[in-house]
Amino acid sequence: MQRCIVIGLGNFGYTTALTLYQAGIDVIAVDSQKDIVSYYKDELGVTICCDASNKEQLESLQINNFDAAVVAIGQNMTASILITMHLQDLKIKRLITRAISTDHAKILEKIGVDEIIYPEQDTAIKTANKLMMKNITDYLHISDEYSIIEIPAPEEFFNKKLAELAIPKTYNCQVIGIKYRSIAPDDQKDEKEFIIEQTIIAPNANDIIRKNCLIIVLGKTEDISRLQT
Amino acid sequence: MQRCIVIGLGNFGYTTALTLYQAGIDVIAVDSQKDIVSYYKDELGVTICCDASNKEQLESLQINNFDAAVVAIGQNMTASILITMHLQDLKIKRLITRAISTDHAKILEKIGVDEIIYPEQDTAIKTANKLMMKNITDYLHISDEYSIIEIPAPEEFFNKKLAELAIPKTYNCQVIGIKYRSIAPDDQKDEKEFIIEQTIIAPNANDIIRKNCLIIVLGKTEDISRLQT
Ligand SMILES: Nc1ncnc2c1ncn2[C@@H]1O[C@H](COP(=O)(O)OP(=O)(O)OP(=O)(O)O)[C@@H](O)[C@H]1O
Ligand SMILES: Nc1ncnc2c1ncn2[C@@H]1O[C@H](COP(=O)(O)OP(=O)(O)OP(=O)(O)O)[C@@H](O)[C@H]1O
Repeated sequence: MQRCIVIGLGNFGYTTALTLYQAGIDVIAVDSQKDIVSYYKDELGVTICCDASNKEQLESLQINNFDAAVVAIGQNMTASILITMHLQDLKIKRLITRAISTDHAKILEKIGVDEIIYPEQDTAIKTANKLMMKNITDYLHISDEYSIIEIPAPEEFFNKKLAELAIPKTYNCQVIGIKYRSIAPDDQKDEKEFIIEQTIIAPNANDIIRKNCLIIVLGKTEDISRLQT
Repeated sequence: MQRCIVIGLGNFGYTTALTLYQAGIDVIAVDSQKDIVSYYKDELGVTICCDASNKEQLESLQINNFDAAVVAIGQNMTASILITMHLQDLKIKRLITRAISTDHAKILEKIGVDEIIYPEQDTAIKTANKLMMKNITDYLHISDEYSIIEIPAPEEFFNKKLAELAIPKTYNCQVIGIKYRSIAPDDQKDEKEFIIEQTIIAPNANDIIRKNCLIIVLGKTEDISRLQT
């Protein structure tokens, strides 16, 4: 993807535009508020002040030259829906619209938006799942059944090669990463503190799990819990 | 984790509390607005109306009985910071605070919050990365260097076993999933449409990649792009 238009420069829109711009994508960042547009103009490449819900103004930006559009407007549901429909009428190649409520998401689904992002809800589910897993230091939701979690390696794995442990066969999980840690040299601390010395992602069969390692495991949630001490 | 207090029932807080509650966790959902508390009282288990920035009111909830607290307040940065500090003084075991801006996140970091969630920024970075990967249908950010993406299997992989392809050796990536698809039987559509027939996560060495498959690949971003046609 080479050219992307981001409409609405609140937190979500601004960070999306900035990330794309810093990665070398041609970004057009649009907002209807003058002071917001001038505030970001040196940071985001091309910034344009216009009311994107006005179809002529949007059309003058030559929408069919863009590879993708992100409608990042939060509070104003009407504007978000109108702009989304204008972009569809102008035959935008790829469209991502941000939802600010489940009703908003339902409407966007009904009008045919394939990619809906709902920041507050998506991160809330991720946060709740992260809280519920014991011992894990990080958590990724792959699908309803599968997750990736990072856990302290069980004692029985210490000093064994991955090939010896045959984890896919025994636990129905896949180890996709190993983090080797040592204990931080601080005798005044009463809590163990670790330093991460090395992280191996996509490990080989001959890699060895050691004491204090964290292992990053992919598998069904119920299978992973069998690995947790 | 068994008992969790969620303070602030906006979109983020409400979805966090609901996800925990539906998973069987004892949730105390707190908000200072009466109508919000009564709106959610049948859905969230225990709901309490109180001003959490008032330390005595917070203390009366017996904070040391909780395993974790989530401060989900968005707009009111002062309340978010005050409540966070009260919870730290009351020795909460685990604390997650939501940030609404980079300055807010900086302050939370300085006052010692280990787990900061910034929904708008986190999903924006994920959205931008998803947009930038060509052909991919989904994307997870594992770390700054590594990602997981889902891409159409390259033609040269069709009808070969994973073991034959030796992808870790050749491409420095790991295939962690295969989605088998067939073409939807709809001759009136001019665009190909696929049905997902089967998804294998954590595949075996003998699993075969076929035409129209999507493969879920873990690896360094630059290595993954070598796999994309
Ligand atoms: N019709 C429109 N055309 C262009 N920009 C618009 C239009 N309507 C709203 N905006 C802009 O969208 C931006 C984001 O909207 P919103 O008020 O929802 O921000 P926010 O809720 O702070 O977003 P975030 O949650 O991402 O921080 C605002 O800066 C606003 O000026
Ligand atoms: N001191 C406080 N004690 C308890 N609840 C509070 C306090 N201050 C604010 N809240 C509540 O926090 C909730 C969420 O705050 P906020 O106004 O940021 O919602 P929001 O921006 O809509 O959140 P979201 O982005 O998650 O949708 C509100 O319902 C508000 O009543």
